[in-house]
Amino acid sequence: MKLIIIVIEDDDTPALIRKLTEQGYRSTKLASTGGFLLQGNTTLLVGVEDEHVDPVLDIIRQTCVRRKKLLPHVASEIPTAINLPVEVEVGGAIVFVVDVQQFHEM
Amino acid sequence: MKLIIIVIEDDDTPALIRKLTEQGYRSTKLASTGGFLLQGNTTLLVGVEDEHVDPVLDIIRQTCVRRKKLLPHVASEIPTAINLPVEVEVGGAIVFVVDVQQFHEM
Amino acid sequence: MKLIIIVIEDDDTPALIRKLTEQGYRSTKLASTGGFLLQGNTTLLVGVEDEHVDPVLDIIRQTCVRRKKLLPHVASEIPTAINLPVEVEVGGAIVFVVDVQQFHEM
Ligand SMILES: Nc1ncnc2c1ncn2[C@@H]1O[C@@H]2COP(=O)(O)O[C@H]3[C@@H](O)[C@H](n4cnc5c(N)ncnc54)O[C@@H]3COP(=O)(O)O[C@H]2[C@H]1O
Ligand SMILES: Nc1ncnc2c1ncn2[C@@H]1O[C@@H]2COP(=O)(O)O[C@H]3[C@@H](O)[C@H](n4cnc5c(N)ncnc54)O[C@@H]3COP(=O)(O)O[C@H]2[C@H]1O
Ligand SMILES: Nc1ncnc2c1ncn2[C@@H]1O[C@@H]2COP(=O)(O)O[C@H]3[C@@H](O)[C@H](n4cnc5c(N)ncnc54)O[C@@H]3COP(=O)(O)O[C@H]2[C@H]1O
Repeated sequence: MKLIIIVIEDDDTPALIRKLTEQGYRSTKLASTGGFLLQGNTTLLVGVEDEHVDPVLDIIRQTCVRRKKLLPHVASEIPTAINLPVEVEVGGAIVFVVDVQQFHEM
Repeated sequence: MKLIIIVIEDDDTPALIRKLTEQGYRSTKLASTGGFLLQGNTTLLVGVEDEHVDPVLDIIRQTCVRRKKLLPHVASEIPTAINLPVEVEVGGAIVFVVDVQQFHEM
Repeated sequence: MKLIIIVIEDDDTPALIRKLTEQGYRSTKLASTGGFLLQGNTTLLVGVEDEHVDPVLDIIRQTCVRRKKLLPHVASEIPTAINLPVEVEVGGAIVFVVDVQQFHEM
């Protein structure tokens, strides 16, 4: 058994939990905060049998992968003739896989 | 040393913490949410010497075991002559025991 | 790779996160509650390469060490001639170092 500890953005959390649940994987969500940006994010605990670690990593990779997103131009003080959209990076996941010595469902 | 990670219902949390403290076991409580029901629950961290894992598991088993509870009949739209109480399942605990390489009290 | 799980007082948290970030260490903060005093505290997750465990423990030891603090005398019901300051213990850190089988930045 392994415990997978996943830190993801709040926006990606509902989709990841839904995909995990559809595949029969159980999870527990903890509200957390990033140490650098000091912004809210999500820490997810997913306990799985060893042979399910790779399929879960695949689900995370598909749902939370880092990607560029075009945001409508954020109005600045200086009126500019061309309001080009702004490209920002979103998503991403930090994943720790930890060994579980004992697992009990009481 | 082991770190015991326990996911339990909010209602069982005060009793479990009290029982653990009475036996001299220390704990840290984290507010969490279940991935399936999306309802609040509790994740408890309990760090213990290896020989105390089994006694702690016994305390969890006694305090949080799954049980049936009779709830007064929840009034439904259709008035029924017989207001039988409704039986629901409560309690339960999901427990991960993880090995601790180093423990420090600074 | 190791995951360092640190329980500290809320007051010491900003200084510890700042010191860790300055040294290039990343962290995730979880709001928690102590099982004995039932007061809010902080649980910090810090994932580091094995050779960085000791330097991180040093940073914790310097930032969160238990220390005596003089608090201005808390006015009591009985007016006393001498308002001596009260000495209380603050700080301290409880640290669990756990082995990480796999680490992924997606
Ligand atoms: N080794 C580790 N141990 C424990 N938790 C970890 C961790 N690595 C990452 N995290 C967690 O994952 C969040 C996202 O990290 P990511 O590397 O994708 O995205 C990071 C990274 O791209 C950047 N960043 C973080 N620290 C940085 C630094 N010292 N210098 C430059 N950029 C940094 O800022 C983003 C947000 O960081 P933030 O700390 O707010 O939020 C982090 C933190 O909560
Ligand atoms: N895919 C599914 N299909 C049918 N029924 C499902 C289901 N997923 C969960 N359930 C049922 O719903 C209860 C609440 O699940 P929830 O995910 O909200 O709340 C869970 C979750 O927060 C945590 N948990 C359970 N297994 C976990 C695991 N392997 N990894 C991480 N957290 C787990 O413990 C809480 C209680 O779990 P417990 O098993 O006692 O009770 C579960 C289980 O009886
Ligand atoms: N049964 C008892 N009898 C007498 N005094 C007691 C006691 N339990 C705790 N204390 C004292 O109260 C302080 C706060 O404990 P609390 O459980 O609220 O807050 C704790 C708890 O959240 C966490 N913690 C400590 N040991 C732990 C363990 N083995 N497992 C999980 N969490 C632990 O670290 C916080 C600070 O612990 P720290 O040892 O520095 O400081 C402890 C300790 O000095």
